[in-house]
Amino acid sequence: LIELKNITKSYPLDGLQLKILKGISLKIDDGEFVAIMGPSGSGKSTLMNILGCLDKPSSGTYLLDGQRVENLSADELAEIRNRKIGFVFQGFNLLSRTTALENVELPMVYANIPAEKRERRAKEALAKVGLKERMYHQPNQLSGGQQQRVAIARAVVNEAPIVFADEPTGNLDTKMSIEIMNLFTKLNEELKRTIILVTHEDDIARYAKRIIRIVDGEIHSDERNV
Amino acid sequence: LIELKNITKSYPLDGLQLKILKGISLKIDDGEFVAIMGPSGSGKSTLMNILGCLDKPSSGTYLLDGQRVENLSADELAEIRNRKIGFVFQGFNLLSRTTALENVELPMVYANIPAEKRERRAKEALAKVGLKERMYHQPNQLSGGQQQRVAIARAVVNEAPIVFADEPTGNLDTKMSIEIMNLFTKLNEELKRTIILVTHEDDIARYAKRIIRIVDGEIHSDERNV
Ligand SMILES: Nc1ncnc2c1ncn2[C@@H]1O[C@H](COP(=O)(O)OP(=O)(O)OP(=O)(O)O)[C@@H](O)[C@H]1O
Ligand SMILES: Nc1ncnc2c1ncn2[C@@H]1O[C@H](COP(=O)(O)OP(=O)(O)OP(=O)(O)O)[C@@H](O)[C@H]1O
Ligand SMILES: [Mg+2]
Ligand SMILES: [Mg+2]
Repeated sequence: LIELKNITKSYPLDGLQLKILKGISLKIDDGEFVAIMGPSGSGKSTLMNILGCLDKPSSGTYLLDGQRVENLSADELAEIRNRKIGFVFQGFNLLSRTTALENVELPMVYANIPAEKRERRAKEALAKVGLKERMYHQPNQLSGGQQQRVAIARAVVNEAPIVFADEPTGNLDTKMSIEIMNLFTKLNEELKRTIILVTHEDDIARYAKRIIRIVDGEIHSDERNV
Repeated sequence: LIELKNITKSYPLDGLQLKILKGISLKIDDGEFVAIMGPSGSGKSTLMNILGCLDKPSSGTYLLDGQRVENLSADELAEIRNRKIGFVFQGFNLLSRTTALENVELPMVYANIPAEKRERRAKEALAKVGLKERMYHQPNQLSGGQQQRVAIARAVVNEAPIVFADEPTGNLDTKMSIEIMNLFTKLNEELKRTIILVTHEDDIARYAKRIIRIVDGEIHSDERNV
């Protein structure tokens, strides 16, 4: 499903090139549940943005579903994201003057889903993350963990085959984290979706079947979770 | 140092009053190290914003250092914050077109600290949180955990006697979290600063000497940490 070969990513800074990803190669099959871990600043979000077709690598190749995507245009990447990818951002990225419900409906608007069906599915997704009582609140009327859960609901509502989640439980208490991880487990085991999540917590990584560790822009280990 | 009596906080929503804090009373002495825990949405950040003089309660009284502060004007609250309070926000709240260094200098600008001393202290604070190599990056050139550490550095650089930290390690790996908690412990034990931090993780709360649990806008328990 996903195949990266020698992916690098650098940023220009003061006339130099700051190397963030230094040659990442990996394969992820359909239906896997992968956790990515590593120190703060090691390149996890940068890798997730490339995997999620939100950003392009500086060099290397990315085969997604048999299609080379590292050199596609912004429009072509957007089209792939709308059809195949759900993404929970580390910083949530919710639209501000927009209710939780409307935020969750957004991917379905792009997929041309009719309004009645959109509303029903958005409400179901929000109920699954415990936000039935907060549907009409805007992000600035929600707690940090509630905003995070709106971002999670939005990423799973379109039945995208691949879900990327960048630290989805960082603002949640233990009980709510377990509910969210059970949701991801269900999406993976019952609905066969591929889940790739970044986390700093071993308790969260434990739900995955494989753990990839990134240090300083390189893969340090890649192991089955036993 | 801090005394809350029957603090409530409500928000108007659709003509009704949504009650968030339902009568909070507590006392915190000079030099304490307190952790506040509770479910997502229970009112922790709302309570922290009132304690940190960023917001006013709907009713109840707040005695800070013997002064009644619940009815002060915005300017008077700002003046208290500048002199007495360092605050790490759950959402970081960094200035965007501004380097990490300038962000950390900001509280010292308000305190009229001369430029040379400001720069030196800001660099020291950033080095303490492991960001010496990222001083001139702007927030959108920093990882989530790096932004969080800039917010932490900014909150401690002005030697404020009271430090409020709203989930300061949510985006940090275990090793970096330990370094941050050691920093807070040092501020508390060596420099005698009062530390009040919100966390969802028991491992982090363990560093505090007292744990207050909030559920549904009320204090459920308030215990010495043994
Ligand atoms: N402006 C507002 N209008 C209406 N409700 C609000 C507003 N701001 C916050 N709330 C509600 O207040 C409640 C408490 O929010 P708060 O941010 O204090 O929670 P919290 O305990 O910090 O949660 P978390 O652990 O998720 O950060 C939430 O249910 C939230 O929806
Ligand atoms: N636009 C940019 N310009 C320069 N450097 C950048 C830029 N964006 C990110 N970086 C750097 O890239 C590195 C990796 O960032 P990334 O966000 O991928 O880290 P991360 O592993 O997700 O960290 P965290 O666990 O803190 O979220 C960081 O050191 C960061 O400073
Ligand atoms: Mg990140
Ligand atoms: Mg909060």
